[in-house]
Amino acid sequence: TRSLFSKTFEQIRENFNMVFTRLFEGGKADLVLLDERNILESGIEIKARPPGRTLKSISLLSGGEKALTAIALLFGIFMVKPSPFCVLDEIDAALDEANISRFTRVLVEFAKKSQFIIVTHNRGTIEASDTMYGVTMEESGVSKLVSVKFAQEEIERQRRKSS
Amino acid sequence: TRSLFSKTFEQIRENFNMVFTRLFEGGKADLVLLDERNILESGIEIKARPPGRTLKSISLLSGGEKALTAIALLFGIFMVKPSPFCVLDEIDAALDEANISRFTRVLVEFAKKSQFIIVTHNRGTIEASDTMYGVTMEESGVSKLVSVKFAQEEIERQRRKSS
Amino acid sequence: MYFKNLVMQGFKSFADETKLEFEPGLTAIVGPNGCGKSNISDAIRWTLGEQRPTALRLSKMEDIIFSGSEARKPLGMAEVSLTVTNEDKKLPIEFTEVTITRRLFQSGESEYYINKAPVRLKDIQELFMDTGLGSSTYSLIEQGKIELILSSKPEDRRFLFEEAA
Amino acid sequence: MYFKNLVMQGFKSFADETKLEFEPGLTAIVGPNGCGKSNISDAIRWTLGEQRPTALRLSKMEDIIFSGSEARKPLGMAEVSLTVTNEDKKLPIEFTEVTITRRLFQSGESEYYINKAPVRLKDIQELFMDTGLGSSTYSLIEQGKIELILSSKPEDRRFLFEEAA
Ligand SMILES: Nc1ncnc2c1ncn2[C@@H]1O[C@H](COP(=O)(O)OP(=O)(O)OP(=O)(O)O)[C@@H](O)[C@H]1O
Ligand SMILES: Nc1ncnc2c1ncn2[C@@H]1O[C@H](COP(=O)(O)OP(=O)(O)OP(=O)(O)O)[C@@H](O)[C@H]1O
Ligand SMILES: [Mg+2]
Ligand SMILES: [Mg+2]
Repeated sequence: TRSLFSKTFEQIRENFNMVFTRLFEGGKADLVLLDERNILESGIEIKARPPGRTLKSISLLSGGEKALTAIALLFGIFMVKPSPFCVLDEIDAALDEANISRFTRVLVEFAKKSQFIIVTHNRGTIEASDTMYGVTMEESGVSKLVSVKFAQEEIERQRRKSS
Repeated sequence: TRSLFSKTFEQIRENFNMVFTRLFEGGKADLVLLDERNILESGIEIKARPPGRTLKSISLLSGGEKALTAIALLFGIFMVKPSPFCVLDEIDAALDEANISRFTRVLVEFAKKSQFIIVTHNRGTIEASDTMYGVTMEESGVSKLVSVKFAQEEIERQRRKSS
Repeated sequence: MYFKNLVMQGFKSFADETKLEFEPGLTAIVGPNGCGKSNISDAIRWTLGEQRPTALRLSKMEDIIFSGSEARKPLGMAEVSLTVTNEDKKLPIEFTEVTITRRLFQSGESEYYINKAPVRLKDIQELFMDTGLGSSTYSLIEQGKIELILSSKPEDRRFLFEEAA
Repeated sequence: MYFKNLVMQGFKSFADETKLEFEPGLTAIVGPNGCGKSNISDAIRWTLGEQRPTALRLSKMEDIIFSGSEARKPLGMAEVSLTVTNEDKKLPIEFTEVTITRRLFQSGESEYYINKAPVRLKDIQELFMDTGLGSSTYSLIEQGKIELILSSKPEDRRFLFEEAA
C-alpha cells in the first residue's frame, strides 16, 4: 500500500544516513525516489558522500567505500524490521583495518538484539565475535565442524605464526 | 584464423592445467570448445576439479577456489603472449593464508619477466613484493603517493600493532 | 524467536551428520578456502525454502546432495533440519519449539516436515514469511553479493525495501 | 619494453601532480580504503586508450577530472603521461623512449600526444595493440572483476583467448 511503503521508505532513508555517518565518521547518505508520483513502482536512487569529498556518482566510490555504503543501507533496512537471525557471508572482505573496527562496533550492537552469523577470514571481525566455529576438511571433500575451543587455539596459533 | 586460434587455444588449455595444479597442489583443470566444428565462434567451457573432490559444475566452487581458478586461467592466457606490464587490482581478496602463499610463489615467477603491479591489502602479497608504494589521503579528497621507505615503516608499525 | 541448532547430512560437502548449535550474539564461522563455510549458509537458506538453484550456487537442485569425494561414494539424499524456539509466537504456529526439515532425494523427490509432520514447501515458506527471513531477503547475504544493492538498477533494488514494509 | 613512470595531474583524486616511478619485478600498491590505489590503475588504463566510462567506474568521462574536495575547487583538466622504454622496438615506432600523454578538459575536448607530438586516440591504441595491453585485456584486471571470467557466458569469455592469439 502507498502509505505503508512511503512510511517504511522514510524510516530506511533516515536509518541509512545514520548508520552511514557512523561507519564513515561523517559524510552524508540519502535515498531518492526517482518517480515521486508512482512510489509503488518507482526506482530508488542511492546517494552517498564520504566525509571530505564532494557528492558524485556512487560508481566512483572505491571498493571498500562501496562495501561500507552497502552495509549501511542493509543495516538501515534491517533496523525497520529486524529479523531474529541474520547470516552474512564475508561482507567485510573489502574493508581495511580501520573500517573493520567501525563495522564491528555497529555489528556488535545489532547482535545484542538478533543472532548474527558472519562467515569471515578477518581477524578484527573474529575478535569482535562472542562465539566462533571452525570448519575444516581434514578428509578431502568432506566438511567437518570443529569445536569452538579448538578454533580459538587455531586462531592463537595463526596469530603467533604471523607476528 | 582457424589454425591460429586452435593452436593458441591448445596452449592456453595446457598452461591453465599446469598453473591450476600448481596453485591447488593437485587436481585438474580443462577447457572445452562447446562447438568443435565452429571454433571461431564457439563458446568455451571451463572445467575445474580441486584435489580430492569429484568433478562438478564450477558454480559449486567456493569463493576462494573460484578466485584461484580464475587466476590460473588468466596466468595461462598470459603465458601465451606475456605483456611487458600487468596491473592486478586486489585479485587476492578472497584467498586464505595458505592460498596466498601459493599464489605469490607463482606471481613472483611471472614478475621476473614482466613488470607486475598489484594493488593489495594482503600482508603475504606485500611481503612477496620487491617494491611497495603507499597511497594516502592526508588532505581529505586528495590522493598522495608516499615514499616506499615510509610505506615500509607503516607496514612494520601495523605488524607490531596487531601482534 | 531464537535459533537453536542446525543439523545437516548429505548436504553439499557435509557428508556426515553435522550439528551446529546456535548461540546468542555474534558468531564467526572461520576456516580455509573451500572447507564448507558458505555451504552452512546455503543449508540455512535452503531449509527456509529457497527454490532457486542459482541462489545456492547450483546448476540444478540435485547438485546439493553430497556427490562423493576421492574416498567416498555419492549419497542418495540431502537432509537439513533447523530448530528454533517460538516462545514469543513470532511464528504463526502453536508449538514453542519448531523443527523444520527438508529432504531431497537423488530421484528428485522432496520431503518437508514441521515437527515431524509432513507438510508442503509452501507451509515452510509461509511460516517464516513475516520474520524478515523470506528468501529474497536482507537478512541472508550471499558471498560476493553485498555490493549488488549498489550496482543493481534502481527498480531492481526495490524488493529489499518492500520486504521490510 | 619497460614502463618507466606515470605522471598524473587532476586525474580523479590525484589533484596535484604525482609521479610514480616503475621498478622491475613485483610492485605492491597499498593504503586504506578510498585513498586512490584503484585510481592509479584507472590512470594507466585511460592513458592506454580506454574509452568506456564504465571500465573506469564513471557514469561519464568528464567525471575523471578532479571534481574538488571540501578544501579545494574542481579542476578544469585531467592529464596523465606514461613513459616507456622501447629499446626492443616492441612498439612500432622509431623512438627508444616513448611518452604518451592524454588530456581531457571540462569542456569535453581531448588531446593526445606521443612524445609531445599531437596524435589521435587511435594512434595510441594502435601503438599498444600487439603488446597484450589492448583495452579489453588479460593484463589489466579491475577490482572485483577477477571472477567474471568464470561466471561469464561461454561465448563472452572468448575475447580474452582471441586477444592472446
Ligand atoms: N554436492 C556436493 N558434494 C560434495 N562437495 C560439494 C558439493 N557442493 C559443494 N561442494 C564442495 O564444497 C566446497 C565449497 O564449500 P564452500 O563454498 O562452503 O567453501 P567456503 O568455506 O565458503 O570457502 P571460501 O572461503 O573460499 O569462500 C567446494 O569445494 C565444493 O566442491
Ligand atoms: N573525479 C574525482 N575527483 C575527486 N575524487 C575522485 C574522483 N573520482 C574518484 N574520486 C575519489 O577517489 C576515491 C576512490 O579511490 P580508489 O577507488 O582509488 O580507492 P582505493 O584506494 O582503490 O580503495 P579500496 O581499497 O577501497 O579499493 C573515492 O573516494 C572517490 O570519491
Ligand atoms: Mg565461501
Ligand atoms: Mg580499489
